[in-house]
Amino acid sequence: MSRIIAIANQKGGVGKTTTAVNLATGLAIAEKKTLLVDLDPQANATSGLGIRIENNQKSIYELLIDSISPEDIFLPTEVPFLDIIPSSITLVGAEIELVNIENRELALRDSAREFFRKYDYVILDNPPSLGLLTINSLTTADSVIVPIQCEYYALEGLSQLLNTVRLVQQHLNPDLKIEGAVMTMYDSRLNLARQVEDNIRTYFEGKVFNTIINRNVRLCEAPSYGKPIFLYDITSRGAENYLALAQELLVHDSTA
Amino acid sequence: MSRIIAIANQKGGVGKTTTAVNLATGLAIAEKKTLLVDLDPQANATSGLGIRIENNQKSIYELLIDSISPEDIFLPTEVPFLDIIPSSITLVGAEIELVNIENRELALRDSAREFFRKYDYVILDNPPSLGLLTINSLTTADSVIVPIQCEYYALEGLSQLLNTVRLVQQHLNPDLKIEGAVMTMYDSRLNLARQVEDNIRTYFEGKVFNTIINRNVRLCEAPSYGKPIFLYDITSRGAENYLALAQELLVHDSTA
Ligand SMILES: Nc1ncnc2c1ncn2[C@@H]1O[C@H](COP(=O)(O)OP(=O)(O)OP(=O)(O)O)[C@@H](O)[C@H]1O
Ligand SMILES: Nc1ncnc2c1ncn2[C@@H]1O[C@H](COP(=O)(O)OP(=O)(O)OP(=O)(O)O)[C@@H](O)[C@H]1O
Ligand SMILES: [Mg+2]
Ligand SMILES: [Mg+2]
Repeated sequence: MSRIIAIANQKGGVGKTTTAVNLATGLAIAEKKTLLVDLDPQANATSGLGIRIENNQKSIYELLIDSISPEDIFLPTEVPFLDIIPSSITLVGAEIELVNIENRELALRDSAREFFRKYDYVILDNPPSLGLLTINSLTTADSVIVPIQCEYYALEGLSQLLNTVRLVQQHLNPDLKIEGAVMTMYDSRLNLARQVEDNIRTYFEGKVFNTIINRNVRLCEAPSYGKPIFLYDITSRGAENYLALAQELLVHDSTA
Repeated sequence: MSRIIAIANQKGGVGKTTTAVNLATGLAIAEKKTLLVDLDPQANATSGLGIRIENNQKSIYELLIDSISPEDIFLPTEVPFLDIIPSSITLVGAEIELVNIENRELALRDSAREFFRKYDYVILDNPPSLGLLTINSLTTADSVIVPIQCEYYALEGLSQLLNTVRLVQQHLNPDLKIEGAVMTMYDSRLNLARQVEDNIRTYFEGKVFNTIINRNVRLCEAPSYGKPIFLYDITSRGAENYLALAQELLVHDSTA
């Protein structure tokens, strides 16, 4: 059973990378063979796992633009059962370069889907946009997880995002499902968070993970050490939340 | 004296829109004729000022793609001395459409620069990417303000951003200057914030605004009422910080 899950939301800074890195690590801890794919030119998921790419090393850019096999690009990480396909600064130009390539929305799927099927879970981290990189990700994925910060601006973009998911389902990937929304950086002391939470539950019609990720400073400290939360501070609230999220996903899959 | 200032940072959720809306309002309060231009398909700056665009209304999309005059697009806002060129959902496709247009980096400058010169200040809000919308903005601007959250991932993208600014200076806009970095969502209780602060001051070699924007829940509540912070809660820390930022910019300009 191989599951490809895209982490997507065009709103910036809502916790896509933090969710991708720590959910992927949580699944690896449960001894699921997991691959994290970094589709963001900022390469935050890559550095969040302590990986630095030198200029001559291949990254997701060569997979998308030169159709290099993922076999020649993936790297192991410090975490057993977790591999990564890294990103690099070269990806900045990819969205413009992809525009004039034939079947530009299928570049990832055509180059990598077979390789992805060797893993139990593949987690795709995306940039904050609905451009060709995120479209490639949605075209390849079995389902999408939407991290949402409980703030007003984060709500505004949901209709654009769900609209894009529908378009991908109609034209490129009819099997794409919505796995659910995950509330991130939650601060229960704020009235705003509770008001937005009600909106999110209505919007996603019950497809909201029970696990809520609380605001926790250890989650924003961990990337500066190049470590997922479990290796940085296993006792933190952030580690507890992301372990619960991984477990919720696994339970959901085992009963599906 | 007309100044066009881009608010840019490809890292998501660092406070670009919050800075654009509240700095523009702060300048309008000082009775400077100010224009806010929303170049983000999410249209957060537009809704942050309480403006909703109907399907038949023109927005920044028609200015960039159809070269419609800004005279036919701009709208007044609730704030005296503040106009806006709104964004809308149609802008999602603009980056792809611009790729195959001649002089695609100059679409904004060619259509709007003359109109911009009628204002004392023009503030350009940008999406979280270094694509053609942000490039158009940097090509048109006199200077750029970089909002930075004091967290690790926010530091990682700075070299890409400054590299893009250098490329724009070399090929498209030799007069573009760096106005400075603004530290946003600052929480002085966190060690991380103080460590990152030192990094930012070294990176920008002293071009860091003295005004620091603290984390303040009133700033994230205000957009849900469609109001800048000064109309939502003039007594808040957020209003105090953004008024100080506007004053620092004005003092800097009067002595320049
Ligand atoms: N639950 C949390 N508590 C505290 N800080 C968090 C939490 N989740 C994420 N952060 C921090 O908030 C910032 C934004 O998170 P992150 O970079 O994961 O978002 P993103 O959606 O991937 O951003 P982008 O849109 O730029 O890709 C980061 O500095 C991260 O360390
Ligand atoms: N100083 C602050 N204190 C508390 N919340 C803030 C502050 N500044 C911004 N916010 C909130 O943080 C979130 C991100 O801010 P904002 O949307 O302005 O960032 P952005 O850089 O424009 O994001 P994007 O990359 O998606 O365009 C918003 O929900 C906003 O209301
Ligand atoms: Mg990210
Ligand atoms: Mg914004």
